[in-house]
Amino acid sequence: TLNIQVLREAMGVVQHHDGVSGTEKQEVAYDYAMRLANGRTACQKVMNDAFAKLIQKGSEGFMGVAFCDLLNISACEVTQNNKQFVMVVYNPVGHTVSRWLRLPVIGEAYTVMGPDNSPVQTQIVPVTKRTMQIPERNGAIATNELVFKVSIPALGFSTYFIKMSNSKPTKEMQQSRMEKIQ
Amino acid sequence: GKDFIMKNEHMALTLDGNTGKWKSLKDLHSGIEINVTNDMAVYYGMPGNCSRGDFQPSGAYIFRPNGTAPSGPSSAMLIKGPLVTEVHTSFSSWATLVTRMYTGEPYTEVEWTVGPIPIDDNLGKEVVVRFMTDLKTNSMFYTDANGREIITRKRDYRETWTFNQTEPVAGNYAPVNSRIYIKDDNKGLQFTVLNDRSQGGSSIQDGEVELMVHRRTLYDDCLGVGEPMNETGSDHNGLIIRGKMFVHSGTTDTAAQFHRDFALRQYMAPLPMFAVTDMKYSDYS
Repeated sequence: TLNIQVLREAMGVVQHHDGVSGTEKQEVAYDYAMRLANGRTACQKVMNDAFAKLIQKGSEGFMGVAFCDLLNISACEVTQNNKQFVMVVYNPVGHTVSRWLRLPVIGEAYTVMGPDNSPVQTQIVPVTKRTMQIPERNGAIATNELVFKVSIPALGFSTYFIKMSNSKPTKEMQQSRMEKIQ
Repeated sequence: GKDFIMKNEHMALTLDGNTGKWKSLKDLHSGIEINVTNDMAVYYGMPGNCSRGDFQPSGAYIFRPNGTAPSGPSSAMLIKGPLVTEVHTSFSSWATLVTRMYTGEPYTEVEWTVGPIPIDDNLGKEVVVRFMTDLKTNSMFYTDANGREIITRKRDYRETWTFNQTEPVAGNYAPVNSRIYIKDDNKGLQFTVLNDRSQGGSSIQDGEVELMVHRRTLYDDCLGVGEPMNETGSDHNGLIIRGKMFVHSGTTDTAAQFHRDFALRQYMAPLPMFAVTDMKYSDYS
Protein backbone atom coordinates (compact mmCIF):
# COMPACT_ATOMS: atom_id res chain seq x y z
CA THR A 1 0.00 0.00 0.00
CA LEU A 2 2.84 2.41 0.79
CA ASN A 3 4.38 1.81 -2.62
CA ILE A 4 1.12 2.44 -4.44
CA GLN A 5 0.68 5.60 -2.41
CA VAL A 6 3.70 7.19 -4.13
CA LEU A 7 1.96 7.23 -7.51
CA ARG A 8 -1.38 8.10 -5.96
CA GLU A 9 0.09 11.23 -4.41
CA ALA A 10 1.97 12.15 -7.59
CA MET A 11 -1.25 11.87 -9.58
CA GLY A 12 -2.96 14.09 -7.03
CA VAL A 13 -0.31 16.76 -7.43
CA VAL A 14 -0.36 16.62 -11.25
CA GLN A 15 -4.11 17.15 -11.27
CA HIS A 16 -3.37 20.79 -10.63
CA HIS A 17 -4.66 22.64 -13.70
CA ASP A 18 -1.13 23.55 -14.74
CA GLY A 19 -0.19 19.88 -14.84
CA VAL A 20 -3.28 18.89 -16.81
CA SER A 21 -2.96 21.62 -19.41
CA GLY A 22 0.82 21.82 -19.58
CA THR A 23 0.96 25.48 -18.60
CA GLU A 24 3.41 25.02 -15.75
CA LYS A 25 6.89 26.48 -15.73
CA GLN A 26 9.58 24.18 -17.03
CA GLU A 27 11.10 23.54 -13.61
CA VAL A 28 7.68 22.49 -12.36
CA ALA A 29 7.24 20.20 -15.38
CA TYR A 30 10.48 18.47 -14.41
CA ASP A 31 9.19 18.07 -10.86
CA TYR A 32 5.89 16.58 -12.07
CA ALA A 33 7.79 14.17 -14.30
CA MET A 34 10.04 13.12 -11.43
CA ARG A 35 7.11 12.50 -9.11
CA LEU A 36 5.30 10.40 -11.72
CA ALA A 37 8.45 8.43 -12.53
CA ASN A 38 9.05 7.71 -8.85
CA GLY A 39 5.44 6.59 -8.47
CA ARG A 40 5.67 4.37 -11.49
CA THR A 41 8.87 2.74 -10.22
CA ALA A 42 7.24 2.09 -6.85
CA CYS A 43 4.22 0.46 -8.54
CA GLN A 44 6.49 -1.71 -10.65
CA LYS A 45 7.98 -3.01 -7.41
CA VAL A 46 4.47 -3.95 -6.28
CA MET A 47 3.91 -5.90 -9.49
CA ASN A 48 7.25 -7.66 -9.08
CA ASP A 49 6.33 -8.67 -5.54
CA ALA A 50 3.06 -10.06 -6.86
CA PHE A 51 4.87 -12.07 -9.51
CA ALA A 52 7.28 -13.47 -6.96
CA LYS A 53 4.27 -14.82 -5.08
CA LEU A 54 2.71 -16.28 -8.22
CA ILE A 55 5.87 -18.04 -9.33
CA GLN A 56 6.12 -21.48 -7.83
CA LYS A 57 8.64 -22.22 -5.14
CA GLY A 58 11.82 -23.67 -6.54
CA SER A 59 12.18 -20.99 -9.19
CA GLU A 60 15.28 -19.59 -7.53
CA GLY A 61 16.39 -18.18 -10.86
CA PHE A 62 13.54 -15.69 -10.94
CA MET A 63 15.11 -12.25 -10.70
CA GLY A 64 11.97 -10.25 -11.21
CA VAL A 65 10.55 -8.67 -14.32
CA ALA A 66 11.77 -5.55 -16.07
CA PHE A 67 9.38 -2.95 -17.41
CA CYS A 68 10.49 -1.41 -20.67
CA ASP A 69 9.17 2.11 -20.27
CA LEU A 70 10.81 3.22 -23.52
CA LEU A 71 9.32 0.58 -25.80
CA ASN A 72 7.48 3.34 -27.65
CA ILE A 73 10.81 4.72 -28.85
CA SER A 74 12.31 1.33 -29.69
CA ALA A 75 14.53 1.02 -26.64
CA CYS A 76 14.52 -1.85 -24.17
CA GLU A 77 17.59 -3.09 -22.37
CA VAL A 78 16.32 -6.66 -21.93
CA THR A 79 15.20 -7.31 -25.50
CA GLN A 80 18.12 -5.70 -27.26
CA ASN A 81 20.89 -7.09 -25.06
CA ASN A 82 19.79 -10.73 -24.62
CA LYS A 83 19.52 -13.62 -27.05
CA GLN A 84 16.81 -15.21 -24.97
CA PHE A 85 14.18 -13.77 -22.69
CA VAL A 86 10.64 -14.24 -21.44
CA MET A 87 7.82 -11.76 -21.89
CA VAL A 88 4.78 -11.72 -19.64
CA VAL A 89 1.88 -9.57 -20.88
CA TYR A 90 -0.79 -8.50 -18.40
CA ASN A 91 -4.28 -7.57 -19.59
CA PRO A 92 -6.20 -5.16 -17.33
CA VAL A 93 -9.42 -5.40 -19.38
CA GLY A 94 -12.28 -7.73 -18.43
CA HIS A 95 -12.29 -9.61 -21.71
CA THR A 96 -9.76 -11.33 -23.91
CA VAL A 97 -7.70 -8.95 -26.02
CA SER A 98 -5.07 -9.26 -28.68
CA ARG A 99 -2.40 -6.72 -29.43
CA TRP A 100 0.54 -6.21 -31.74
CA LEU A 101 3.85 -5.88 -29.98
CA ARG A 102 7.07 -4.45 -31.39
CA LEU A 103 10.21 -5.39 -29.50
CA PRO A 104 13.52 -3.66 -30.26
CA VAL A 105 16.12 -6.34 -31.04
CA ILE A 106 19.51 -6.69 -32.67
CA GLY A 107 19.08 -10.15 -34.26
CA GLU A 108 17.72 -11.04 -37.68
CA ALA A 109 15.49 -13.98 -36.71
CA TYR A 110 13.75 -15.05 -33.51
CA THR A 111 11.68 -17.97 -32.36
CA VAL A 112 8.68 -16.92 -30.29
CA MET A 113 6.80 -19.63 -28.40
CA GLY A 114 3.33 -18.74 -27.21
CA PRO A 115 1.49 -19.72 -24.04
CA ASP A 116 0.04 -22.77 -25.76
CA ASN A 117 3.52 -24.11 -26.57
CA SER A 118 3.22 -23.38 -30.25
CA PRO A 119 5.37 -21.06 -32.36
CA VAL A 120 4.06 -17.59 -33.04
CA GLN A 121 4.39 -15.99 -36.45
CA THR A 122 6.76 -13.03 -36.39
CA GLN A 123 8.08 -10.40 -38.73
CA ILE A 124 11.36 -8.54 -38.48
CA VAL A 125 11.04 -4.87 -39.41
CA PRO A 126 14.24 -2.88 -39.79
CA VAL A 127 14.73 0.28 -37.75
CA THR A 128 15.21 2.91 -40.45
CA LYS A 129 16.15 6.53 -40.20
CA ARG A 130 12.43 7.32 -39.92
CA THR A 131 11.89 4.99 -37.01
CA MET A 132 15.25 5.65 -35.38
CA GLN A 133 15.57 5.82 -31.68
CA ILE A 134 15.37 9.17 -30.00
CA PRO A 135 19.03 10.26 -29.84
CA GLU A 136 18.84 11.89 -26.45
CA ARG A 137 17.73 8.61 -24.91
CA ASN A 138 20.93 6.71 -24.31
CA GLY A 139 21.26 2.99 -24.75
CA ALA A 140 18.99 2.34 -27.74
CA ILE A 141 20.96 0.01 -30.00
CA ALA A 142 18.24 -2.02 -31.72
CA THR A 143 18.60 -2.47 -35.46
CA ASN A 144 15.29 -4.27 -35.90
CA GLU A 145 11.87 -4.57 -34.37
CA LEU A 146 10.38 -8.00 -33.76
CA VAL A 147 6.66 -7.76 -34.57
CA PHE A 148 4.10 -10.31 -33.47
CA LYS A 149 0.60 -10.52 -32.08
CA VAL A 150 -0.17 -11.53 -28.53
CA SER A 151 -3.43 -12.73 -27.07
CA ILE A 152 -4.20 -12.34 -23.38
CA PRO A 153 -7.13 -13.64 -21.34
CA ALA A 154 -9.41 -11.31 -19.39
CA LEU A 155 -7.70 -9.81 -16.34
CA GLY A 156 -4.90 -12.30 -16.79
CA PHE A 157 -1.52 -12.74 -18.37
CA SER A 158 0.18 -14.70 -21.14
CA THR A 159 3.80 -15.75 -21.24
CA TYR A 160 5.91 -15.75 -24.39
CA PHE A 161 9.36 -17.30 -24.71
CA ILE A 162 11.62 -15.47 -27.18
CA LYS A 163 14.95 -16.73 -28.47
CA MET A 164 17.31 -15.48 -31.14
CA SER A 165 17.61 -18.05 -33.90
CA ASN A 166 20.83 -18.90 -35.69
CA SER A 167 19.18 -21.25 -38.14
CA LYS A 168 17.47 -20.32 -41.39
CA PRO A 169 14.21 -18.42 -40.87
CA THR A 170 11.20 -20.73 -40.88
CA LYS A 171 7.76 -19.88 -42.23
CA GLU A 172 6.91 -18.42 -38.83
CA MET A 173 9.90 -16.08 -38.97
CA GLN A 174 9.31 -13.61 -41.76
CA GLN A 175 11.67 -10.89 -42.89
CA SER A 176 10.50 -7.62 -44.39
CA ARG A 177 11.12 -6.48 -47.94
CA MET A 178 12.13 -2.85 -48.41
CA GLU A 179 11.55 -0.66 -51.44
CA LYS A 180 12.51 2.96 -51.84
CA ILE A 181 9.77 5.21 -53.16
CA GLN A 182 11.17 7.94 -55.38
CA GLY B 1 6.59 5.68 -59.27
CA LYS B 2 3.34 3.76 -59.47
CA ASP B 3 0.62 4.15 -56.88
CA PHE B 4 0.38 1.19 -54.57
CA ILE B 5 -2.13 -0.25 -52.15
CA MET B 6 -1.78 -1.32 -48.53
CA LYS B 7 -4.59 -3.72 -47.91
CA ASN B 8 -5.92 -6.15 -45.35
CA GLU B 9 -9.30 -7.80 -44.73
CA HIS B 10 -10.92 -4.54 -43.66
CA MET B 11 -9.48 -1.66 -45.60
CA ALA B 12 -7.39 -0.67 -48.58
CA LEU B 13 -5.22 2.43 -48.50
CA THR B 14 -3.90 3.70 -51.82
CA LEU B 15 -0.65 5.64 -51.62
CA ASP B 16 1.01 7.92 -54.12
CA GLY B 17 3.91 6.11 -55.73
CA ASN B 18 5.92 9.30 -56.01
CA THR B 19 5.58 10.69 -52.51
CA GLY B 20 4.22 8.00 -50.23
CA LYS B 21 1.30 10.29 -49.32
CA TRP B 22 -2.18 8.85 -48.93
CA LYS B 23 -4.59 9.08 -51.85
CA SER B 24 -7.69 7.12 -50.95
CA LEU B 25 -9.04 4.85 -48.25
CA LYS B 26 -11.60 2.17 -48.94
CA ASP B 27 -13.75 0.42 -46.38
CA LEU B 28 -13.87 -3.09 -47.79
CA HIS B 29 -17.00 -3.99 -45.83
CA SER B 30 -19.19 -1.25 -47.26
CA GLY B 31 -17.16 -0.82 -50.44
CA ILE B 32 -17.18 2.96 -49.96
CA GLU B 33 -14.00 4.78 -50.85
CA ILE B 34 -13.00 8.29 -49.82
CA ASN B 35 -10.21 10.44 -51.16
CA VAL B 36 -7.83 11.24 -48.33
CA THR B 37 -4.38 12.68 -48.25
CA ASN B 38 -2.13 13.35 -45.29
CA ASP B 39 0.75 15.63 -44.49
CA MET B 40 2.49 17.51 -41.73
CA ALA B 41 2.31 21.27 -41.48
CA VAL B 42 3.80 24.01 -39.36
CA TYR B 43 2.03 26.97 -37.84
CA TYR B 44 4.43 29.78 -37.10
CA GLY B 45 3.88 31.19 -33.65
CA MET B 46 2.81 34.83 -33.61
CA PRO B 47 5.62 36.92 -32.12
CA GLY B 48 4.80 39.95 -30.04
CA ASN B 49 5.31 41.56 -26.70
CA CYS B 50 2.11 41.71 -24.78
CA SER B 51 3.72 43.41 -21.79
CA ARG B 52 4.41 46.37 -24.08
CA GLY B 53 0.88 46.26 -25.39
CA ASP B 54 1.93 44.74 -28.72
CA PHE B 55 0.29 41.72 -30.29
CA GLN B 56 -0.47 38.71 -28.15
CA PRO B 57 2.18 36.11 -28.92
CA SER B 58 1.73 32.38 -29.12
CA GLY B 59 2.71 30.84 -25.82
CA ALA B 60 1.83 28.17 -23.30
CA TYR B 61 -1.83 29.19 -22.99
CA ILE B 62 -2.26 30.83 -26.38
CA PHE B 63 -2.07 29.17 -29.75
CA ARG B 64 -1.89 32.11 -32.13
CA PRO B 65 -0.57 31.07 -35.50
CA ASN B 66 0.85 33.47 -38.01
CA GLY B 67 0.44 31.46 -41.22
CA THR B 68 1.15 27.86 -42.12
CA ALA B 69 3.71 26.04 -44.19
CA PRO B 70 2.65 22.60 -45.37
CA SER B 71 5.39 20.32 -46.48
CA GLY B 72 5.38 17.37 -48.83
CA PRO B 73 7.43 14.33 -47.94
CA SER B 74 10.90 14.43 -49.47
CA SER B 75 11.43 10.70 -49.47
CA ALA B 76 9.63 7.52 -48.59
CA MET B 77 10.34 3.85 -47.95
CA LEU B 78 7.97 0.92 -48.25
CA ILE B 79 8.46 -2.07 -45.96
CA LYS B 80 6.38 -5.11 -46.76
CA GLY B 81 5.76 -8.26 -44.83
CA PRO B 82 3.10 -10.82 -43.99
CA LEU B 83 2.06 -9.24 -40.69
CA VAL B 84 2.58 -5.54 -41.19
CA THR B 85 3.20 -3.24 -44.12
CA GLU B 86 4.67 0.18 -43.50
CA VAL B 87 5.45 3.33 -45.42
CA HIS B 88 8.05 5.57 -43.84
CA THR B 89 7.90 9.17 -45.05
CA SER B 90 10.26 12.02 -44.23
CA PHE B 91 8.83 15.52 -44.33
CA SER B 92 12.05 17.10 -43.11
CA SER B 93 15.05 16.07 -41.08
CA TRP B 94 12.95 16.62 -37.96
CA ALA B 95 9.47 15.44 -38.99
CA THR B 96 8.63 11.93 -40.13
CA LEU B 97 5.54 9.78 -40.42
CA VAL B 98 5.15 6.01 -40.55
CA THR B 99 1.89 4.61 -41.93
CA ARG B 100 1.24 1.03 -40.81
CA MET B 101 -1.37 -1.54 -41.61
CA TYR B 102 -1.44 -4.74 -39.59
CA THR B 103 -3.06 -7.92 -40.82
CA GLY B 104 -6.65 -8.20 -39.66
CA GLU B 105 -6.91 -4.77 -38.05
CA PRO B 106 -9.67 -2.36 -39.12
CA TYR B 107 -7.51 0.75 -38.67
CA THR B 108 -4.41 2.39 -40.08
CA GLU B 109 -1.73 3.35 -37.59
CA VAL B 110 0.17 6.60 -38.07
CA GLU B 111 3.32 7.03 -36.02
CA TRP B 112 4.78 10.52 -36.00
CA THR B 113 8.20 11.62 -34.81
CA VAL B 114 8.79 15.34 -34.51
CA GLY B 115 11.78 17.29 -33.25
CA PRO B 116 13.97 18.89 -32.37
CA ILE B 117 12.01 21.77 -33.86
CA PRO B 118 14.59 24.20 -35.27
CA ILE B 119 14.37 27.77 -34.02
CA ASP B 120 17.49 29.23 -35.59
CA ASP B 121 15.21 31.31 -37.84
CA ASN B 122 13.79 32.89 -34.68
CA LEU B 123 10.33 31.56 -35.43
CA GLY B 124 8.32 29.54 -32.96
CA LYS B 125 6.66 26.55 -34.58
CA GLU B 126 3.61 24.45 -33.85
CA VAL B 127 3.48 21.21 -35.82
CA VAL B 128 0.30 19.44 -36.90
CA VAL B 129 -0.49 16.15 -38.60
CA ARG B 130 -3.35 16.62 -41.09
CA PHE B 131 -5.74 14.41 -42.97
CA MET B 132 -7.68 15.95 -45.85
CA THR B 133 -10.70 14.02 -47.12
CA ASP B 134 -13.40 14.79 -49.66
CA LEU B 135 -16.18 14.36 -47.08
CA LYS B 136 -18.78 17.15 -47.02
CA THR B 137 -18.89 17.91 -43.33
CA ASN B 138 -20.86 21.18 -43.13
CA SER B 139 -18.39 22.86 -40.75
CA MET B 140 -19.04 20.14 -38.17
CA PHE B 141 -16.58 17.97 -36.31
CA TYR B 142 -16.73 15.96 -33.14
CA THR B 143 -14.30 15.63 -30.26
CA ASP B 144 -14.48 13.72 -27.02
CA ALA B 145 -14.44 14.78 -23.41
CA ASN B 146 -11.98 12.39 -21.79
CA GLY B 147 -13.22 9.49 -23.90
CA ARG B 148 -16.75 9.76 -22.56
CA GLU B 149 -19.20 12.19 -24.04
CA ILE B 150 -18.69 13.22 -27.65
CA ILE B 151 -19.07 16.95 -28.16
CA THR B 152 -20.33 18.43 -31.41
CA ARG B 153 -18.15 21.29 -32.65
CA LYS B 154 -19.07 23.71 -35.39
CA ARG B 155 -16.56 25.98 -37.03
CA ASP B 156 -16.84 29.68 -36.16
CA TYR B 157 -19.84 29.01 -33.96
CA ARG B 158 -20.66 28.69 -30.27
CA GLU B 159 -23.96 27.28 -29.16
CA THR B 160 -24.67 29.63 -26.27
CA TRP B 161 -23.49 33.05 -27.41
CA THR B 162 -22.98 35.10 -30.55
CA PHE B 163 -19.43 34.41 -31.46
CA ASN B 164 -17.15 36.90 -33.18
CA GLN B 165 -14.36 34.87 -34.71
CA THR B 166 -11.03 36.67 -34.74
CA GLU B 167 -8.71 33.66 -34.85
CA PRO B 168 -9.74 31.36 -37.70
CA VAL B 169 -7.37 28.58 -36.65
CA ALA B 170 -6.95 28.85 -32.90
CA GLY B 171 -10.58 29.91 -32.45
CA ASN B 172 -11.64 26.59 -33.86
CA TYR B 173 -9.25 24.37 -31.91
CA ALA B 174 -10.70 22.01 -29.33
CA PRO B 175 -9.22 19.58 -26.82
CA VAL B 176 -8.93 16.09 -28.25
CA ASN B 177 -8.38 13.70 -25.39
CA SER B 178 -8.83 10.44 -27.22
CA ARG B 179 -10.62 10.93 -30.56
CA ILE B 180 -11.83 13.35 -33.19
CA TYR B 181 -14.05 12.57 -36.13
CA ILE B 182 -15.89 14.04 -39.08
CA LYS B 183 -18.99 12.73 -40.83
CA ASP B 184 -20.58 13.04 -44.22
CA ASP B 185 -24.25 12.30 -43.58
CA ASN B 186 -25.13 12.12 -47.27
CA LYS B 187 -22.52 9.47 -47.92
CA GLY B 188 -23.11 7.88 -44.52
CA LEU B 189 -19.38 7.88 -43.83
CA GLN B 190 -17.31 8.70 -40.79
CA PHE B 191 -13.57 9.38 -40.63
CA THR B 192 -12.22 8.87 -37.12
CA VAL B 193 -8.77 9.60 -35.68
CA LEU B 194 -7.86 8.32 -32.22
CA ASN B 195 -4.77 9.73 -30.55
CA ASP B 196 -2.50 8.37 -27.84
CA ARG B 197 -2.37 11.53 -25.71
CA SER B 198 -4.38 14.68 -25.23
CA GLN B 199 -3.80 17.11 -28.05
CA GLY B 200 -5.38 20.14 -29.65
CA GLY B 201 -7.28 19.43 -32.80
CA SER B 202 -9.72 20.82 -35.29
CA SER B 203 -11.27 20.66 -38.70
CA ILE B 204 -10.20 23.97 -40.19
CA GLN B 205 -11.75 23.19 -43.57
CA ASP B 206 -14.57 20.87 -44.50
CA GLY B 207 -13.35 17.30 -44.69
CA GLU B 208 -10.11 18.03 -42.86
CA VAL B 209 -8.87 16.78 -39.49
CA GLU B 210 -5.71 18.02 -37.83
CA LEU B 211 -4.02 17.38 -34.52
CA MET B 212 -1.20 19.42 -33.04
CA VAL B 213 1.62 17.11 -32.03
CA HIS B 214 4.46 19.37 -30.91
CA ARG B 215 5.10 23.04 -30.13
CA ARG B 216 8.12 25.19 -29.56
CA THR B 217 7.45 28.87 -29.00
CA LEU B 218 9.82 31.73 -28.35
CA TYR B 219 7.64 34.19 -26.46
CA ASP B 220 5.72 34.22 -23.21
CA ASP B 221 2.03 34.90 -23.73
CA CYS B 222 1.75 37.03 -20.56
CA LEU B 223 -0.88 34.87 -18.97
CA GLY B 224 1.12 33.89 -15.96
CA VAL B 225 3.59 31.25 -17.04
CA GLY B 226 6.35 33.79 -17.48
CA GLU B 227 8.34 31.80 -20.00
CA PRO B 228 7.91 30.49 -23.56
CA MET B 229 7.22 26.83 -24.34
CA ASN B 230 10.75 25.91 -25.22
CA GLU B 231 11.81 22.75 -23.48
CA THR B 232 15.30 22.00 -24.71
CA GLY B 233 15.86 18.46 -23.45
CA SER B 234 19.08 17.05 -22.09
CA ASP B 235 21.09 17.87 -25.22
CA HIS B 236 19.75 21.46 -25.31
CA ASN B 237 18.57 21.10 -28.92
CA GLY B 238 14.86 20.73 -28.25
CA LEU B 239 12.70 17.72 -27.59
CA ILE B 240 12.04 14.87 -29.97
CA ILE B 241 8.58 13.38 -29.49
CA ARG B 242 7.00 10.26 -30.91
CA GLY B 243 3.37 9.26 -30.82
CA LYS B 244 0.64 7.40 -32.63
CA MET B 245 -2.73 7.99 -34.21
CA PHE B 246 -5.22 5.37 -35.32
CA VAL B 247 -7.32 6.15 -38.36
CA HIS B 248 -10.59 4.44 -39.17
CA SER B 249 -12.96 5.02 -42.05
CA GLY B 250 -16.35 3.35 -42.07
CA THR B 251 -20.07 3.86 -42.20
CA THR B 252 -21.61 6.16 -39.62
CA ASP B 253 -23.70 3.36 -38.17
CA THR B 254 -20.71 1.12 -37.44
CA ALA B 255 -18.00 3.70 -36.64
CA ALA B 256 -18.99 4.16 -33.00
CA GLN B 257 -18.77 0.43 -32.42
CA PHE B 258 -15.20 0.52 -33.68
CA HIS B 259 -13.95 3.54 -31.80
CA ARG B 260 -15.62 2.69 -28.48
CA ASP B 261 -14.29 -0.85 -28.45
CA PHE B 262 -10.88 0.01 -29.88
CA ALA B 263 -10.38 2.91 -27.48
CA LEU B 264 -11.01 0.66 -24.49
CA ARG B 265 -8.37 -1.78 -25.72
CA GLN B 266 -5.95 1.00 -26.66
CA TYR B 267 -6.21 3.08 -23.52
CA MET B 268 -6.24 0.06 -21.22
CA ALA B 269 -3.47 -1.58 -23.19
CA PRO B 270 -1.83 -4.83 -22.08
CA LEU B 271 1.40 -4.29 -20.17
CA PRO B 272 4.47 -6.27 -21.31
CA MET B 273 7.13 -7.22 -18.77
CA PHE B 274 10.41 -8.98 -19.45
CA ALA B 275 12.70 -11.38 -17.65
CA VAL B 276 16.00 -12.89 -18.69
CA THR B 277 16.30 -16.64 -18.41
CA ASP B 278 18.95 -19.15 -19.39
CA MET B 279 16.58 -22.11 -19.12
CA LYS B 280 15.69 -24.22 -22.13
CA TYR B 281 12.18 -23.67 -23.40
CA SER B 282 11.16 -27.22 -22.51
CA ASP B 283 12.30 -26.71 -18.93
CA TYR B 284 10.81 -23.27 -18.70
CA SER B 285 7.42 -24.27 -20.05
